[in-house]
Amino acid sequence: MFEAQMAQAALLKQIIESIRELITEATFEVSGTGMMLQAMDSSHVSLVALNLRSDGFQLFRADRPFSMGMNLNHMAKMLKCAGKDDTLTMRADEANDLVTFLFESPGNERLAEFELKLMDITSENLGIPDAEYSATVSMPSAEFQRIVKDLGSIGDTVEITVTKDDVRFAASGDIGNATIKCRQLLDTEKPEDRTLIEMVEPVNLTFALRYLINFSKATSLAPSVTIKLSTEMPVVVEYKLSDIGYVRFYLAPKIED
Amino acid sequence: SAGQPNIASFFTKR
Repeated sequence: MFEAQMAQAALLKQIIESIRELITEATFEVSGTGMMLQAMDSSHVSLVALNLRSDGFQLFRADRPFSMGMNLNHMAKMLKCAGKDDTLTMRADEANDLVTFLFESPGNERLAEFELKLMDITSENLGIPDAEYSATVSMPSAEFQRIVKDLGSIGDTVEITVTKDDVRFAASGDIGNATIKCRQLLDTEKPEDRTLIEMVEPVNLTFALRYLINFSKATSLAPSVTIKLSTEMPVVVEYKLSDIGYVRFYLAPKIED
Repeated sequence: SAGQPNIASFFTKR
């Protein structure tokens, strides 16, 4: 038996909206520690890792580890039916191939029950080591989204260069070139407005912009985004979900043949 | 031109 209650159904809706274009089907792994999902996009260039800790839920019960394969577009269809301030309760048991989403209005006057068919998904589960990165940049998530969208209108790839003074995003295309340089900015009123650059050694990597633009769909989930880079390693783009977990996107760099 | 490697090649299979 699995049962979990979230104060805001809108949070899960937003999470699924931010990843469903990248991965259409995925398996949620449920255990005593929480709900996890890890899936590659269909071209196996990027990977999404979602972690929702059990202590971030209002109620969380998982008698034993349990896998729930879901079509994320179908899940999104159901989550869209939740009211803005509805709570969400998820229920599933191994006896039937369904997960139930219960949407309850704040005054408890409306209770909606949606049952989603679960599916068997065969997927590779990858072990991602906790690596030390050469450079870690934290910046407002809206700023990162603006940069990748702006550069996406110039070129297909972005070259990211981190030095101790700044982080540069550069793109080139048929119409010309663009470089956006962000300096470290620590003296801000709100911590989420900071741009923080932690550099062990300088890095310079190139990535496909369309994936980074896709990752930035998660902007509404967190005011700040953390970008971790190491030479010839996948970039990690992390959105922290306050009090419950994170969504991390991994993207392999372009490597010279 | 630059190649695009498979993301799985960077991680270990479980």
